[in-house]
Amino acid sequence: KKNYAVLGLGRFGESVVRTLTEFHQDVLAVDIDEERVNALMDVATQTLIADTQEEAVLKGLNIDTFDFVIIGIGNNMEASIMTTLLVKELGAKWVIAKAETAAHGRVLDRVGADQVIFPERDIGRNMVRKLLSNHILSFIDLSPDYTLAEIEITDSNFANQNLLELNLRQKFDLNVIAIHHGKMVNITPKPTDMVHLNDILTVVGPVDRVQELDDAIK
Amino acid sequence: KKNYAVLGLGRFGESVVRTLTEFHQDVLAVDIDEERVNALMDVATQTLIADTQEEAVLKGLNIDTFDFVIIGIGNNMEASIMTTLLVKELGAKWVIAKAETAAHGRVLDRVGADQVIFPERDIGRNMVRKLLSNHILSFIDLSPDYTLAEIEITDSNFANQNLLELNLRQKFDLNVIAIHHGKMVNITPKPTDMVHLNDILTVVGPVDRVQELDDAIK
Ligand SMILES: Nc1ncnc2c1ncn2[C@@H]1O[C@H](COP(=O)(O)OP(=O)(O)OP(=O)(O)O)[C@@H](O)[C@H]1O
Ligand SMILES: Nc1ncnc2c1ncn2[C@@H]1O[C@H](COP(=O)(O)OP(=O)(O)OP(=O)(O)O)[C@@H](O)[C@H]1O
Repeated sequence: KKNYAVLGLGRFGESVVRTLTEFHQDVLAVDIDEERVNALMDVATQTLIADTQEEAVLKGLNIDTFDFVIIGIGNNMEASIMTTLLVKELGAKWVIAKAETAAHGRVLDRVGADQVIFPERDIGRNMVRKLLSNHILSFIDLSPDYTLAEIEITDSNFANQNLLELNLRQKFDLNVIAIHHGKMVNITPKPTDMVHLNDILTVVGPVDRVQELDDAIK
Repeated sequence: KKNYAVLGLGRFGESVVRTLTEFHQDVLAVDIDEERVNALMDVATQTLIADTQEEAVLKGLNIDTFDFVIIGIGNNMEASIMTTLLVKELGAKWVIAKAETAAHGRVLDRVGADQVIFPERDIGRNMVRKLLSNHILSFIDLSPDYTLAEIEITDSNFANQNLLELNLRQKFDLNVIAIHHGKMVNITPKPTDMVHLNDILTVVGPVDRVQELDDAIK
């Protein structure tokens, strides 16, 4: 199990803390503002009111022991940059920082952020992908090119056959890792397992091939 | 093919226009700021410099003919709210609006937005799900008996053969969903793909069978 530290509890940081907790992960939530910390006291595993620009604070947190450090300090660009620099210098393994502007993002890159998030830009893209898909119920991008997606089989051309006959691997370069049939989930589907109308397939593969399958389904 | 109108070309609106274009969709891009419109002149199908709070402008655009209207007016909450109201009153089919704050979002709901986007909050959630995607199946209704595990192949009895020869499905009821070879990850492994010594396999299957494989590897 990995552990997470979230520094800066604005809308982004708070959302990260709440989602991590929802998925039963251990998370430390830190902010300079007492109210924001208190709001998450019963949500996060651990909380702290502190200025993350202070090296002593970060050392005291053993910031290098966290698998992921997420920096959600927004408006105060200087605090965001300084915190990122110090956190990386102190040995944090993987730092994700939220950027206010493209230039801010480039600075965060320079001071060592492993990943920079641009909320408006990234959500715009995600939203469009959801809009354009017809049968994709949800997706998680595993990398820039590969995605895991849940696709509903609403087309009888794709139903009432087994995985070998459906042959998504050959036709779409997709790996079916689960078949959802009503409430049941078959997580190690065999080639002989049947796909019924309205089943949901969890597939893994290239983003464009997933889209292709989505388009092929009426 | 559907058509899209994007009103307000900040970072969110611009990202929506660029992504729609990338996926070969028809998009009209509108903003009150000439520079922002010009920046997307060669990207969007059609552009217009206009104040979207003016009913005459929206009527002239035949806003009711678009399948989706996306309102990316941010900072100017009044313009965002007014534009949303007018666009819905004029018969727009589906309106997605970006909100600055939770309260702003509630107002947008009231004036008819079909969908409200909260970039920081939504991206925080998406980002966590991506981080956790190595525990992919926590997002699928995982039966308590199944698990996902990463197993390093340190035993030459399990190496230098392909997945078909390794036959983990028959021997351990396990589905190999990825092969990690050094820095490379093969996320759609074929039966003919090789497993080399010290590769890491991502497998899915019954908890006890995963343990069995783990024990079998010296
Ligand atoms: N030096 C600091 N140490 C710890 N927390 C800080 C520091 N400076 C700012 N913060 C916190 O970072 C949080 C996020 O910053 P702020 O709300 O200004 O940015 P934001 O970009 O509006 O955030 P969001 O967009 O995520 O809502 C705030 O709760 C603020 O108290
Ligand atoms: N009445 C209006 N008609 C058309 N466009 C408008 C109007 N008012 C504001 N805009 C445009 O909306 C765009 C987005 O607004 P702004 O940049 O203020 O918000 P933002 O929240 O910072 O955007 P983002 O977060 O997406 O970058 C700007 O390009 C602005 O010119």
